[in-house]
Amino acid sequence: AQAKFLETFEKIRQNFIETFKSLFDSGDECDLKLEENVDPLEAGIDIIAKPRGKRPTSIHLLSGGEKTLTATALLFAIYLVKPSPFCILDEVDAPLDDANIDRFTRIIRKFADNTQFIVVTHNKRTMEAANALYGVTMEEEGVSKLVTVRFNQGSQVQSAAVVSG
Amino acid sequence: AQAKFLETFEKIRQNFIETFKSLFDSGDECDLKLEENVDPLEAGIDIIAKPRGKRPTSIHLLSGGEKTLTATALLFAIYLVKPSPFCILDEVDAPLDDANIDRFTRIIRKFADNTQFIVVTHNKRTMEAANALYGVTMEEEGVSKLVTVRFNQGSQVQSAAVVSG
Amino acid sequence: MYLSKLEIIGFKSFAQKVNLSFDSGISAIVGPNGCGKTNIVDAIRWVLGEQRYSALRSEKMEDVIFNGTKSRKPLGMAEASLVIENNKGILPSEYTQVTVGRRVYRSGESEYLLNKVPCRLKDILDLFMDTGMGADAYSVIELKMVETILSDRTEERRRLFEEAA
Amino acid sequence: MYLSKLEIIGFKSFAQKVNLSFDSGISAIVGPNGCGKTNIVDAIRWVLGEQRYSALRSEKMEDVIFNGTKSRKPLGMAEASLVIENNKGILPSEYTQVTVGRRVYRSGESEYLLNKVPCRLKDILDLFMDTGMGADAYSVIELKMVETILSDRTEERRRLFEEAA
Ligand SMILES: Nc1ncnc2c1ncn2[C@@H]1O[C@H](COP(=O)(O)OP(=O)(O)OP(=O)(O)O)[C@@H](O)[C@H]1O
Ligand SMILES: Nc1ncnc2c1ncn2[C@@H]1O[C@H](COP(=O)(O)OP(=O)(O)OP(=O)(O)O)[C@@H](O)[C@H]1O
Ligand SMILES: [Mg+2]
Ligand SMILES: [Mg+2]
Repeated sequence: AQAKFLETFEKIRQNFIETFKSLFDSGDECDLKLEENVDPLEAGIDIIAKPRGKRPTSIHLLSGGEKTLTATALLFAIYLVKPSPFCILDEVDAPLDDANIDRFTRIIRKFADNTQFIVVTHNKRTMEAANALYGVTMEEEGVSKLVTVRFNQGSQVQSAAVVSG
Repeated sequence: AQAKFLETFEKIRQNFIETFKSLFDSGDECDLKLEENVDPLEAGIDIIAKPRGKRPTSIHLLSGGEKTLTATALLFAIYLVKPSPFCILDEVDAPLDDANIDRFTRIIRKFADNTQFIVVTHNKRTMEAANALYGVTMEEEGVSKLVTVRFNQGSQVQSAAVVSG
Repeated sequence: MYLSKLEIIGFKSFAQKVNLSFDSGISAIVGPNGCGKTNIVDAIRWVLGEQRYSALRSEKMEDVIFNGTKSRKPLGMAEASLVIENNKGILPSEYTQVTVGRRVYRSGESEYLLNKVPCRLKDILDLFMDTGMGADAYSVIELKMVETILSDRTEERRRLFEEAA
Repeated sequence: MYLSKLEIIGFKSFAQKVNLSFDSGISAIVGPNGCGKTNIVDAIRWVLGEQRYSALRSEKMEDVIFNGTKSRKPLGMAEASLVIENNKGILPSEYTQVTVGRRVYRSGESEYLLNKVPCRLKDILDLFMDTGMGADAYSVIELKMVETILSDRTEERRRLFEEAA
C-alpha cells in the first residue's frame, strides 16, 4: 500500500509541475512535498507554489485568483492519474481575471483531444472557447428549461442573449 | 445579556427581510428563526430563503449565486445594526450573473448616502456603478503599484484597459 | 468515449423533461443564477451512481425530486438517463452505446437501469470500475474543491490523493 | 465620516510607497489576479488595529513585511497610515482629520501612531469603539464570509450575530 501511494504521489507531483507551468509561466516554480520523517501513509502533503517571481512562504499568502489556478493545476494533476473520459468544471473560472481565463481555456483545449469537457460558466471568454453552448433558463418560476443561445456581433460572444428556442 | 441578544437578533431579522427583498423581489419570502425550546444564548439560527416562488427545504438547495445573494443580504443586515462609516467588499460579486450584479449595485448605491463603499472587483458592471476606479498592477514582478484606468467607448466600461499612470 | 445524451425529468428543478445532446468537444452550460446549471451536473453524478446525498447538496434521497412551486405540485418521481458512446470499447460491453438510467420515488424506492433493463446499483458501479468514470472520480471539479484542497486540514488533502491511488 | 487617504509602504507586495485618495462615494479597486487588491484591504484592517494575523492571511507578524523577489531584497519594516475625515464629529477628537499609523519591524516590534504621535494600540482601538469601525466589525465583507455564514456549523453563525450585539 505504501509503495502504491508513493508511486501515485510521484505521478501526481510530475503532473502538477507540468500543469502548473502551463497555467502560470514556464519559469514559475512549484512542488509537492510529503512531510518528512513521518510514515508516508500518514504524512501531510505540502503545496509549494511560486508564481511569477514571488516568494510566498505559504500558499495562503497567494491571491484568490492565484490560489484557484494552483488548486486547479493540482486537481487536474490528480485527475490525470486515472483520467475519466469526461470532466465537468462548475464555475471554477469565477475568481479568474481575463488573462488567466485565457490560460485556463488553453489548457482545456490541450486536454480536449482525449477528454470531453462540460464547463458551467458565466464568463464570456470561457464561452468563446467552447464548441457548443447550452442555455438553461427558468421562464416559468422554479422550472428549468433549455434554450438556444444567441450572440451579438457574429461569432464573438459580446453578451450571450438567451432567447427562447 | 439574553435581552440584548434577542433585541439585536430582532433588528438583524428585520434588516434581513428588508435587504433580501431588495436583492431578490419584493414578493420573495425569507426569515431568520431561533431554534425553539433552547436557551436563546445557545440556540442555533436558521436561515429561510425562498427566492422567486421556489420552495427549497434548506438554503443548501439554493444555487451558488442565490446563496451568495442571501448571505450578502444577511451580512448587510448584521452590518446595519452597528453601521461602520465605511464598508469594503472584496469580490463578493464573483458568483453573480448580470441581473444580480445590477441588484447588488443598486443596493450599494442605496446605502452609499451614509456609507463609503470600497469594492474590489473584476466585474465590468460593478465598475460602472463606482464613482472612482483605482487600478492596481505589478509592472515589476512581485511589486504592486497604482495605475490610471481607462475605458473604451466613452464612459461605458467595455474593457478596463489598465495603462501606466 | 464520451457522454452523448442526457435526459432529465422530475429531478430537482426539471419538472418538465429536458434533453441535452453533447458532442465530444468542449460544451459550455450557461444561464442566470439559480436556473438549473449545477442541477444538470448533479443529475450526471446521480445517474452514474453517486450515493452521497451531500455531494448533491441534499440531505435525504427525496430532496432530488421536484418539490413543487406556487403553481405546480411536487412530483412523485425523479428520473435521469445518460447515453455513453462506447466508441473506444473502454466499457466492458459489446454495445457501441450504453444507456444508464436511475429513478427514485418519494417512498425512497430506487430503480437502476442498464440499456433500459432493470439492474442493481452494483451493476452500474461495476461497469465504470477502472474507467476512471465512477461517480467519486475527479470527473467533477467545482470551486468548493479548490477550498478543500488548499485548506490546512491535512486529512482532506490526503483523502483526495488516496482516492486517486 | 470617511477614509480619505491611505499610504502603504513595505506592507506585503507594496515594496514601493503607494498613495490612494478616496472620496466619500463608491470606489472600485481593480486589476489582475495577484496584483495587490486584497493586500490593500489587509492594509486598511491592519492599520485599524487588526490583531488576528489569520484575518490577514498571515501566520505570523512578519509575514506582512515585503519579503523580497528575484530582483529585490526583503524589507525590514512595513508601514501604513490612514487619514479619516471626521466631518460629522463621530470620532471622540476635536480634529476634523484623524491620521492613524502603524509600523512593524522584522524584530516583531510594533509602533502605533495617532496624528503622527506615538501611542498604544489601545488608544487606536478606543478611538474607534462605538463607531462600528473596529477592525473586527462588519466593515469588510469577503466571499469566505459567505461560506461561513451559510455553513451548518451553528457556532460560526452565532458568533457573527453575537459580535453585533
Ligand atoms: N427538489 C427540487 N425541486 C425544485 N427545485 C429545486 C430542487 N432542488 C433544487 N431546486 C432549485 O434549483 C435551484 C438551483 O439550481 P442550480 O444550483 O442548478 O443553479 P445554477 O444554475 O447552478 O446557478 P448558479 O449560477 O447560481 O450557480 C435552486 O433555486 C433550488 O431551489
Ligand atoms: N509579505 C509579502 N511580500 C511580498 N509579496 C507578498 C507578501 N504577502 C503577499 N504577497 C503577494 O501578494 C500577492 C497577493 O496579492 P492580493 O491578494 O492582494 O491579490 P489580489 O489583487 O487580491 O488578486 P485576486 O484578484 O486574485 O484576488 C501574492 O502573489 C503574494 O505572493
Ligand atoms: Mg451553480
Ligand atoms: Mg483578492
